[in-house]
Amino acid sequence: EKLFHNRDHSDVQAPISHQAEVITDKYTAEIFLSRYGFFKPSDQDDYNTPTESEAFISALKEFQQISGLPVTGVFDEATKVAMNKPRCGVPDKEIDLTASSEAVRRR
Amino acid sequence: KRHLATLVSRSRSRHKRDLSESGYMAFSKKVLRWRLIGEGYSSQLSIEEQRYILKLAFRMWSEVSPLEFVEDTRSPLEDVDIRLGFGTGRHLGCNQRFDGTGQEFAHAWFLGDIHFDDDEHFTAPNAGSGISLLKVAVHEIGHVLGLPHIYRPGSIMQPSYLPNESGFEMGWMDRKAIQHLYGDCKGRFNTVFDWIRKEKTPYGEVVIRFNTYFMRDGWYWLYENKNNRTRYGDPVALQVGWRGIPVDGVDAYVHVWSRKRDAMYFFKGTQFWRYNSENDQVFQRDPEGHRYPMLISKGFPGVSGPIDTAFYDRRDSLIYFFKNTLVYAFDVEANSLARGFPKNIKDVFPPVASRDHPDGNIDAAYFSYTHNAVFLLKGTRFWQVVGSRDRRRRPFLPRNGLLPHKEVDQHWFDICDVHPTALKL
Repeated sequence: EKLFHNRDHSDVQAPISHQAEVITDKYTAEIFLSRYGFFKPSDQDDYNTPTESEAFISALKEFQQISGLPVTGVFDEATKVAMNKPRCGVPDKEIDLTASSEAVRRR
Repeated sequence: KRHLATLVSRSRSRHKRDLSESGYMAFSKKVLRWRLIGEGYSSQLSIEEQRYILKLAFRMWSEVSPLEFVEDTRSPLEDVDIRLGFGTGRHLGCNQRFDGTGQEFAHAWFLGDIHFDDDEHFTAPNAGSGISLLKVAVHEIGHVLGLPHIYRPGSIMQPSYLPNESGFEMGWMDRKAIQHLYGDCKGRFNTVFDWIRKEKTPYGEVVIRFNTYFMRDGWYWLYENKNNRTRYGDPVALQVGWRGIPVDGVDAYVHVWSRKRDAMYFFKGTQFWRYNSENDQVFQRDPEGHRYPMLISKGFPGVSGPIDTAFYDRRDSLIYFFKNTLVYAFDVEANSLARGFPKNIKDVFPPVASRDHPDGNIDAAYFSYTHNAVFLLKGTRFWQVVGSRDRRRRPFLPRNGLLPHKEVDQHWFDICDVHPTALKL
């Protein structure tokens, strides 16, 4: 700890009970993108369903675009920093329930 | 893929809403009750601090929208429109766990529940480090009112937290977003005036400055003409800024300003006060020792209160008193009514467009130095008086004619009431 603290302890950091999982890789990024509505669940039987990586790239681009980042489609450092920023828990994109529930039920 | 699917299915169980681009009107009533729930107090700030910050957050939305908010600590919880609480991990019966320090700091449900992650280091305004509870609260309240995320710099509704800029206030975009859902702020005023004051420059010159004030009942706003909005933090209670005038409001303000005179008056009912701009309060007595307030009929022979409103016209050195459908022009030098007065308002201020006229019972008569024009306000409308510049361009216009009416809130923006309980923070 610091040798001396502010008189009102305003510089004393309360012991952190637990830390949010830091987004560090593609998997945790997928979780983030899904949670905030960037993934577009699609119908499995539709032939032009994007492959998993295409869906991830498309979701990533959308996040980068609304966050004012360079739209690279690559999980780069700037995107990682943006994803780890403190933020509101309300999704950015509305999740289309009909498609998602259809997809989930079929699975 | 299975894990993502469960995530998607779990999010399905939230109560979803139609988050169209501009949001939706979550409440149909104007006065909304809120409460910081007892089982949801934060462990980081005192309860009073939490309630003060939340009250301020609600006030900030009220200052830019027709909505008013009142803290309700007694009614049954189901009667409370917006319920707020702090929690960590699994909290307050919510189906979306908090994730600990970092990332998600709060969320809002469209039925009026707001949860703050107490693992975050929430701080009071201007406390420097940490996450400003005020900003987060304003953001989440915006969601509960029906606003979606707005991805524009400067908007409080951006999803990511905005680190401490000095003096966080409601920007133009957020104002228009909430007004798009709940409408503009409308209402009649008791009086509107430009307050003139003299200032000395560093070089000793005396310069004239003015501020525009709108008064309604027991509170007032300073209006910043160059910014097209009221002063941040307004309205304020009358007695805060105008000591000695009636706390429940006035009928008129008049500034008699000529080469020989510089006197400011407030009128209410049958009485009037002279105001001392040097020490910013009413005069107790006049030079002859008579106590204020005085009867209007004594100070302005021929005129008797209560009046609707009044203004001083520097062009002809007359005070125009409005009362029902009559106008009393008072000659300050002669200390008597001008010849031929009182007259019908339509004779003094004829309509330029037929039948487009307030017909009397004016709320406020306002000479604006910004616009160099006189405005007659009634209800939510105003009529601009034809000036000399107008008549030079269009000579056919009648003298002191009233141009077609316009809406007050389309000319002076975001003049919004707050709940009386929120007037004093």
